[in-house]
Amino acid sequence: MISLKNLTKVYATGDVEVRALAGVSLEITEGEFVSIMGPSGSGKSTMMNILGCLDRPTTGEYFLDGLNIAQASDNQLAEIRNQKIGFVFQSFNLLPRTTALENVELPMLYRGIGAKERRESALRALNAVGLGNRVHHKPNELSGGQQQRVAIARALANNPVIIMADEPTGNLDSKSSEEIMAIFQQLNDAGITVALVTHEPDIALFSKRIVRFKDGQIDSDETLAQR
Amino acid sequence: MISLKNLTKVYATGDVEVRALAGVSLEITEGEFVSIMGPSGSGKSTMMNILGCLDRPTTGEYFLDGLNIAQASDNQLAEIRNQKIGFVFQSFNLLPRTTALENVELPMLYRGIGAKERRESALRALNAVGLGNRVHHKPNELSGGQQQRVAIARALANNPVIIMADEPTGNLDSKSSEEIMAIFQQLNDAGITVALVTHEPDIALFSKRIVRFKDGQIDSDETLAQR
Ligand SMILES: Nc1ncnc2c1ncn2[C@@H]1O[C@H](COP(=O)(O)OP(=O)(O)OP(=O)(O)O)[C@@H](O)[C@H]1O
Ligand SMILES: Nc1ncnc2c1ncn2[C@@H]1O[C@H](COP(=O)(O)OP(=O)(O)OP(=O)(O)O)[C@@H](O)[C@H]1O
Ligand SMILES: [Mg+2]
Ligand SMILES: [Mg+2]
Repeated sequence: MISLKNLTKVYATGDVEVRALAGVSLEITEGEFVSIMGPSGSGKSTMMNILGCLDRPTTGEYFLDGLNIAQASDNQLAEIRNQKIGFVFQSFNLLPRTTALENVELPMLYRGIGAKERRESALRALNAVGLGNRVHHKPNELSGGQQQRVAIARALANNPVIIMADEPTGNLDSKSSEEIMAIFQQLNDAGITVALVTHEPDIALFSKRIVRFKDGQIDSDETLAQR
Repeated sequence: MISLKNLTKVYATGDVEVRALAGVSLEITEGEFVSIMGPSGSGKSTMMNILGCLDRPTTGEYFLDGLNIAQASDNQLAEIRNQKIGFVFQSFNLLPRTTALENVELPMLYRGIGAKERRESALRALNAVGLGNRVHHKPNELSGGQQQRVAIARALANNPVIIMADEPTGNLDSKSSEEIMAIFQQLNDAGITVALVTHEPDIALFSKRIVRFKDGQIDSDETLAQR
């Protein structure tokens, strides 16, 4: 369902070129649970942003369910982002002046889902990540790990078919991390595709395949013994 | 050198009260290396912000080197923040429109250190955290882990006597994390006091004492076998 072919991403900062991705090819089939690991700066978020239709590669191709993303209209891309993909950003990207509840409802609002259903979905997602008693707090009234969990709830509440999570447990203690990973596993068991970036080996063990990055390329790709 | 007595921090959000700290007492002597652990939302950052003179408790007392912080003037507090303490924020707090180099130089600028010395110190700190080839990048031109390392370099470049780091390796792979912890250990061996919040047990093992939070209070306080 996801097919990346020879992606490159080159940034020109001043007169220096940074090759954030230097030829990445990857296939992810429907229902897979893939972890993406690799050193800081090796290109993981850059690839995730392209996968999430938030950025375009410099060269190379991205096919999502047969659609060539490079040729998709802005409307088609917006529809994919709003309806197909639940994206958890490495730096959360919450709206600072709105509450946890409103932040979680936002993707559903864009999708045209009615107020009552949005509210129920958002409360369910916030409860699932342990934030039932923080729903009216704004981001600056929440701890780092709580903000991270709001970002996770926002990705889940919209019932996406693909979850893309960029270091979703970076600010969480082990118990909260395990609760989040249990949610991802349940969703994956129900057929949802999960791609998650992590730098913690214990977290990667919840997935079924580990793709490792190095210097903007894929260095290894290994299927884990079935859990 | 650091003495916290019965600290509380209470937030009123709407008509609900949140007791972020519910009576915290703690002593940290000069040259110690303490890890602070505990579940997400248990009060660790709240205490760190009070320790770093960035916030005040609701009740309780904080003595730093004999000075009662509650009675210190704003000038005295600014001097402590700029000259004594190197603080690494959980969410980095980098200035978005300035380069990594300028971000790292900023505390030294406030301290009145000359341009040449600031530049040399900043470059040395950025090299030490592996960012020698990213010094002119702005934060949005850096990966999450690179931004985190700029925040660490900024805390170190000013030669503080106390380092307070709030989850400094949350976005780093194991190799980068070990490099950062080796730096903290070297500084501690040279006499610098280190207090760091982490949720990773492997990181806590680089320290000499682990203080665990639970629901706004200290739950346990254990000295590790000497490394
Ligand atoms: N301005 C605020 N108003 C209301 N509640 C707040 C405010 N700031 C923090 N809190 C609450 O205080 C509690 C402690 O927050 P703190 O940031 O200290 O937690 P933490 O231990 O650092 O968590 P994490 O590991 O997730 O970073 C949290 O439950 C949080 O929701
Ligand atoms: N706008 C930009 N201009 C220049 N270089 C950039 C830009 N954005 C990212 N980079 C560089 O691209 C490289 C890859 O960044 P990316 O964010 O994908 O890394 P990452 O693997 O997610 O790292 P981390 O684990 O630290 O989050 C980094 O070396 C970074 O400095
Ligand atoms: Mg990243
Ligand atoms: Mg915190």
